[in-house]
Amino acid sequence: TKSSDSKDEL
Amino acid sequence: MNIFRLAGDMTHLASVLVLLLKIHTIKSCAGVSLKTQELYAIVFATRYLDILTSFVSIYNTLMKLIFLGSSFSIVWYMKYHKTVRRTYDRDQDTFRHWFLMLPCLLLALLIHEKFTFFEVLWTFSLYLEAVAILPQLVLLQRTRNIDNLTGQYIFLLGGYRGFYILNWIYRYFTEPHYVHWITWIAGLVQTLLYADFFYYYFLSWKNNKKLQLPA
Repeated sequence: TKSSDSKDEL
Repeated sequence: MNIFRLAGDMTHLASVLVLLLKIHTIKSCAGVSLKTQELYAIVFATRYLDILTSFVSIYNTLMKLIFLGSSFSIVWYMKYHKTVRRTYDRDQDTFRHWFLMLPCLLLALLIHEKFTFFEVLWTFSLYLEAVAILPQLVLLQRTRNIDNLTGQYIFLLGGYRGFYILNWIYRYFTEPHYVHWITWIAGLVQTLLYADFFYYYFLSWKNNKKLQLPA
């Protein structure tokens, strides 16, 4: 799981 | 984007706007912890470092700007506005919030998803957000009762993280590989911290009397 995708949340 | 996350973001937005409105309108910050507001400004500053480098959506960037702007405005009002700053009871708001930041920083250096500057600071902001409300809750215990705007502020702030937990559950079941233990555990701890406040808030609402927190 790329950790960058979790950055779509505020 | 799902309804839980949108509800969470709107509740979070409402919490900061309620507080900013209160301070701007009545020119008073009585009952508000400056320490908590400073921690939130640091949370947003370290959470949104990537605001210039990574673009997710207009909504995402706009909300980041609003959260950054409102949290720093609240700190500015409480520290520098000639009228508001006089209503800040500094001798009650004595939580040593630097003692919160250091463990969060150490924990972020130990437990993170990637060991990069941005990722460690982002993880730090998650841990810090979980405990940022503590100075405010301690201040409420000291001042014994709270005016309803501060109560609403905390209620909305707790609600936002509650909605986010629903959002994480929803995304876990609808998006394969959506697993972020660090975010989930930090968010859960944060919501649990509000749980007892919610309990007393509900009691005061049910008995229709002023919110009295136990000593």
